Amino acid sequence: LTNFDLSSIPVKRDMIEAEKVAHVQLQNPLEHALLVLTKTGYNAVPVLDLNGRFCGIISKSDIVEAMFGIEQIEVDKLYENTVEDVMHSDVPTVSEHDTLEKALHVLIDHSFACVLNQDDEMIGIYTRREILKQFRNEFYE
Amino acid sequence: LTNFDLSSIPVKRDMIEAEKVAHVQLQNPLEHALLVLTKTGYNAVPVLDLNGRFCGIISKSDIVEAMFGIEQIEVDKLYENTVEDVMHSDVPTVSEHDTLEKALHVLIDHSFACVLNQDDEMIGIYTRREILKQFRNEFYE
Ligand SMILES: Nc1ncnc2c1ncn2[C@@H]1O[C@@H]2COP(=O)(O)O[C@H]3[C@@H](O)[C@H](n4cnc5c(N)ncnc54)O[C@@H]3COP(=O)(O)O[C@H]2[C@H]1O
Ligand SMILES: Nc1ncnc2c1ncn2[C@@H]1O[C@@H]2COP(=O)(O)O[C@H]3[C@@H](O)[C@H](n4cnc5c(N)ncnc54)O[C@@H]3COP(=O)(O)O[C@H]2[C@H]1O
Repeated sequence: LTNFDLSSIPVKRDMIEAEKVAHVQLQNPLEHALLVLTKTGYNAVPVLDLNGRFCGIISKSDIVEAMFGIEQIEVDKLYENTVEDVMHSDVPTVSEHDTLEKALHVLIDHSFACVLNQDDEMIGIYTRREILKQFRNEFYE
Repeated sequence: LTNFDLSSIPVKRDMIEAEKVAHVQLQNPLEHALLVLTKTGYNAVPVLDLNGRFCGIISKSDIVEAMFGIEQIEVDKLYENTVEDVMHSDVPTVSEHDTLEKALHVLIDHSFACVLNQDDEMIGIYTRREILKQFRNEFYE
């Protein structure tokens, strides 16, 4: 039995703070983005502009698919294209005042959600791992 | 308020059944595995042997990293190496008789878990998306 009220828990409490979030910039070449993703081990990371504002998300898949030419894999495309060319900007985000109730809905279809302040700056991310830990703590601790 | 008893819900009830699970074989060249991952859009899929037995998991990252040579990206490695060369076999799985209680613990650190029968054959996978949907249905429907 539990009376876990997700609408009373702010995402800010348990989000991964911006300083700990790996990210890339709009103008980075894809080769740099692939390096960041490979070194950090993440499949996708946020894309920010020079003011720290959220612009979208770029994934390893986006970059790998950009390498596929008509007949073969074309590595040169990694140097010719930038993050901005292949990222996705129509992704759901949560605001700094949202709660786990909103996060749960977004995380059903997305593995993480960027947390934005009123100036659209990314202040952190909320992940599936984090919300699953909250459920585990609620049910088993 | 909820009396959601995860230990009473079998993973088999909501798992993705084997026929719907994209997978690759031990002996496939990496180039085939990369194609499967790119076409299906998944970041990682199970690896089976010719008898449908679970052998491990292979991810896009494993393949991309295998392409990195000392100085540059070497596409030939995709043809020279097989799934078996780069997959991970020490991954946690759940058994066909396990419940959501066990699945929740595994899914905190892994985005999906293969469901195995007593012969080690993969009969399905249980994903974070599925368990999050169960929580949403419990709390909001
Ligand atoms: N270096 C590492 N160490 C330990 N475990 C690792 C790991 N990299 C990945 N994982 C595990 O794999 C899950 C999926 O990672 P993925 O990179 O696809 O998907 C990640 C990634 O796209 C993003 N993400 C997570 N942490 C991040 C960070 N610090 N910076 C940037 N993006 C992050 O959020 C998604 C969901 O993350 P979540 O933690 O729920 O789920 C993670 C985590 O359980
Ligand atoms: N084609 C698609 N259509 C709609 N949404 C998609 C999608 N591909 C990915 N997603 C979304 O992205 C999440 C992470 O996918 P990923 O491929 O990293 O990680 C996936 C993938 O590695 C594996 N997986 C899921 N379904 C699979 C299937 N039918 N066959 C093989 N592997 C599967 O389980 C992981 C977790 O899946 P989960 O559903 O929890 O979470 C998925 C899902 O919410």
